[in-house]
This record gives sequence, C-alpha cells and structure tokens, in this order.
Amino acid sequence: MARVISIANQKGGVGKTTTAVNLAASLAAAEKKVLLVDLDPQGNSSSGFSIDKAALQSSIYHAIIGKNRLSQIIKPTELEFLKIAPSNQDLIGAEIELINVISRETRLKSALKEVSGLYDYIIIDCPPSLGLLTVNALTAADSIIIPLQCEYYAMEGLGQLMKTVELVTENINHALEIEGILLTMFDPRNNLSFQVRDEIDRHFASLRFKTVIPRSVRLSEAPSFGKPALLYDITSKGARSYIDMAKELLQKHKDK
Amino acid sequence: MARVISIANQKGGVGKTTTAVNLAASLAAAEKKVLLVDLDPQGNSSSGFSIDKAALQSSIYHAIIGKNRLSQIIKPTELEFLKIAPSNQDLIGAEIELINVISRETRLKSALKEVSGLYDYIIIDCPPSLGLLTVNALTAADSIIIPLQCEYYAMEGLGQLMKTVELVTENINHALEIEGILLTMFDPRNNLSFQVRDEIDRHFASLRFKTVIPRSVRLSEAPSFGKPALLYDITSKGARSYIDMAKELLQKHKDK
Ligand SMILES: Nc1ncnc2c1ncn2[C@@H]1O[C@H](COP(=O)(O)OP(=O)(O)OP(=O)(O)O)[C@@H](O)[C@H]1O
Ligand SMILES: Nc1ncnc2c1ncn2[C@@H]1O[C@H](COP(=O)(O)OP(=O)(O)OP(=O)(O)O)[C@@H](O)[C@H]1O
Ligand SMILES: [Mg+2]
Ligand SMILES: [Mg+2]
Repeated sequence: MARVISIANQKGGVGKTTTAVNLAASLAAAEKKVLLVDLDPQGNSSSGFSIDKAALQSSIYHAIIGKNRLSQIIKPTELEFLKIAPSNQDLIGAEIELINVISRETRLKSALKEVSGLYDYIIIDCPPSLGLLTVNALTAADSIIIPLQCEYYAMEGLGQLMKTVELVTENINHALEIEGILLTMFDPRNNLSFQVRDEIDRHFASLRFKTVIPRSVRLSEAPSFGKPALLYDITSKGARSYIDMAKELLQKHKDK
Repeated sequence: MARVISIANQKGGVGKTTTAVNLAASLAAAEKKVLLVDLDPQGNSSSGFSIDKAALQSSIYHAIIGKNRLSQIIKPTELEFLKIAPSNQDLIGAEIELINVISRETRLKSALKEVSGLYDYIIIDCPPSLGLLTVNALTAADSIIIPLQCEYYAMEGLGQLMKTVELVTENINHALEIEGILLTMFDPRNNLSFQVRDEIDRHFASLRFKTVIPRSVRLSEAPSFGKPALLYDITSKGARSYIDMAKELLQKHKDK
C-alpha cells in the first residue's frame, strides 16, 4: 500500500507546488513508484509537468465527484516511475458542489483506494485554503508535509494549520501524522530566514526536516519549461536540495 | 461616497496583503480617509497593523453574517486617516455558512453602505481563492487591483482571474472595472521578471500600473513590527514604491 503524503499550508505562495513537484520527481528518480495528485484548481502541479490542462477530457474533479475512476484520469510524465492525476479549472466548483454531499470529506480517500497498491508514494498538492479540498487531502493522507516560507506572515498561519491538523486527527483521520515542517526559500542574506528557523527550532525542533530548501532562481524557472528542477538543471542547488529531502524521507521510512 | 477597491488574485503569495496594507497607508499619509477591510481568514492585514486578533470581540465575520454593524467592528490604526475592519479565524467558517443564505454575494456590499460616506477609499484584502469571500469583495467593489508576482505560476492564473472578473461584471456587478495590474517582487537580476513584464505589456499594456514594486527585504520585515513600510522604514525602496503607486492612483482619479 502506498504512503499518502499531503503537502498543505493555507498560507499562499509558500512552496507547496514546488515541493510536491520536486519531491515527487526526486522519489521517482530513486525508482519509487509515485503518483502526484494535483488538488488545486490552479493546476500548477499539472503544468509543472507540461500537462495541457485545457485539453484534458477528465481530471481529478471527475474522480472526486464520482464520474470517473481515478485510474481513468491518471497520465504519464517524462519520468518513468511518476504518474500524475491532473487538475484544471473544473475543480473550482467542487467545494460548493461537495457541500451537501454525503461523506464529502472522504471522496478522495475512496477514490485513491483503487490505485493505492500500484504505488510506493502518493503525493497530494493542496490549494492555499483550509476548505473541503484540503480537508479531503488530510483525510486521505497518512501524513502531512508543511512547507514553511521563511517569512513573518507564513509563521503566523502555522498555529492555525496545526489546530486544523489536530481537528482532523481527532474527528476524521486518527492515523494522520506530521511528516515534517520544511523550510523553503531560505535566504542566508536575510535575517528573517534565521529568525524563522530559530523560532521553529524552539517550538517544533523534532518536526523540522534537516534539509532546508534555499531560494533558487532555477526552481522558479523550471515550471516555465514544464519540468521539475532535476530535469531542467540537475546541478542547481534547488534541484539538489529536493533530492536531499527525498533521501531524508526515504531514510526515515526505511527503518520502519 | 468612497471608491471601493478590491486587491485580489487567487494565486497565493503574490503580494495582496502587502499591497493592501501599504497602499492604504500611503493614501492615508496623503490625508485621504481610508478604510482597510481584511477579508482573509488568515488576518495578515490585521496583524500588519498590530491588531491583536485573538482579543477581538467581533470582526468582519460578524458584519458579514449580520450580527454586528460594520461601524461596531472598525478599529483605529497608528495612522490618523486610516481605520481597519479586522479579521481573524472566525472568518474561516463564513464561506460554508453563507452557501445557503439569500443574497450571499452581496453581504459585504450591504455592510459597507453604512460607512461608505465617511471615507474616500475602501481597500479590501482578499484571500487566495475565488470562493464566496472574494466574490463578495468583487461584488462590493468599484474596481480591482491585481497584484502580479513576477513568476511563471503567477502568470498562469491571470487568465482565470480575468474570466472570473468578467463573470462578476456580466452577472452581479456591472460597474466593476480593472483598476490595474501591479507587478510585485520585481527583481532586475532575474530574467523572469522582465519576461513577465513584457508578457503583460503584450496583452494588457493599458492596464499595467507604471509603478513596479521591487523585491525589498524591508517590505517583508515590516509586518513583524506590525507596521506598514512607511512607518517602519520610509527610506526603503519598498515603502517609496507604494507611495509612488498611491500617487499614480490619486492622479488617475483626480482628473475624474
Ligand atoms: N526555493 C525557491 N526558490 C525560489 N523560488 C521559489 C522557491 N520555491 C518556490 N518558488 C517560487 O515561488 C512561487 C511560489 O511557490 P509555489 O507556487 O510553489 O507555492 P504554493 O504554496 O504552491 O502557492 P499557492 O499557495 O498559490 O498554491 C512560485 O513562483 C515558485 O516558482
Ligand atoms: N515586494 C516585496 N519584496 C519582498 N517581499 C515581499 C514583497 N511583497 C510581499 N513580500 C513578502 O512575500 C510574502 C507574500 O506576500 P503577501 O503575504 O503580501 O502575499 P498575499 O498574496 O497576500 O498572500 P496570500 O495569498 O497568502 O494572501 C510575504 O511574506 C511578504 O512579506
Ligand atoms: Mg500551489
Ligand atoms: Mg494575503
């Protein structure tokens, strides 16, 4: 059975998609069988792998509302061991449509059952909110990775996110763990980066990934070529840092 | 009657809050009477002005659901001409609560009527989504300012946002205009910044603010002191660029 990991944080622009795309690619490069689920109506993870979103006949939206089976919407990527369940603007209506549906929080969890045996890891990219899509992702997940931008506003939202994780753990998904807090866009020339790191180490030291993702232009350029960083520029510090992060994750679960 | 301007973009982390806080402060410094409405459950605009969100008896949430009048929840700030309608986590439930309510799109518009005569400008900071809160902001607004981070993923979402603005203009608020597209976090050392600027000039040249907001550490430090940039470091290029932007906005409306 696959380990399901949701990449979530309601604060916008903290590196959820960049982490989902590059972690999934790095795990696939290590020959783990990976499914990347794009659960954001913006569809950034999908375009990060050159998916033509306008041309999609069906997407994760159709699997969530039960019109298609998940296996029918999954697409290949340039990486042999990586597949993607793409999204597009159809997903915008999902939150409102799901409101009055029975078991609205477990739609994704049920959809994933069909394919879970085919993968080692399922990575879910979440939108910047704590609405029904993110709750679906947290309900389906074994664990959550929290990308944390090294900025003041990003720190502010962490408390709220931890509370939401607790609520989900108590009420819907008792098995949900925190896989880790990942510092992103770390810039050693900027004092704020060290302040955020120290603050996290004061309160959540055991949860922080040792790997820190630096601010790296290559990471923000790669999506315009529809590739993860390791296919765009494997020598860049951005690509290397996500490979290190994948190694750290694999090491942690090897012992289990 | 106040001019109501919504700062909106469903892409996360593009500078909506930073623009709302610093534009509102710059207009107030020019002795315009300004109300800043924080419509994001994250409450970043509120903490940008040292509001103790946990201590609030009532917030914009209570004005939207009709429990309080807007005038009852408005707070002063350090700037004489600037008031704020703060938000906190109470707002998280609003989107779900409003779903089955009559006139769910016009709750904010009605709430603002009570105070509109007291202000020259009302600035609304939106959350990173196209849900009911942002629709409320676009329905209440005379115009929208679209902060656009100079990055690939931010460009991707622009088409969807323009479509949503069109839908709101056709169906709910015929008077809604696009005040402008504001380039944010522009970094002259990064090619991507010039590519985004050129792409915008190819398709939306007439809509782009001449003022470009540079990437500036001072802008990201100011919120940790609970102040807008012009009170934290008036000499910084970040603070100066928002003063220029406010001048550009005032110039545009002076002629009307
Ligand atoms: N380490 C990094 N160095 C430089 N740029 C980065 C880095 N990580 C992400 N970025 C860029 O910052 C922007 C925000 O990142 P990203 O889109 O991954 O965040 P997100 O949390 O998924 O945003 P949203 O909340 O909109 O889903 C993107 O343009 C991305 O290319
Ligand atoms: N011009 C700038 N230079 C440097 N940092 C900036 C600039 N503008 C914004 N920032 C920082 O970038 C981060 C994202 O900005 P901000 O929070 O204003 O975006 P947002 O669109 O309001 O995010 P959200 O989608 O979560 O509401 C913040 O930490 C902010 O301090
Ligand atoms: Mg994203
Ligand atoms: Mg914001």
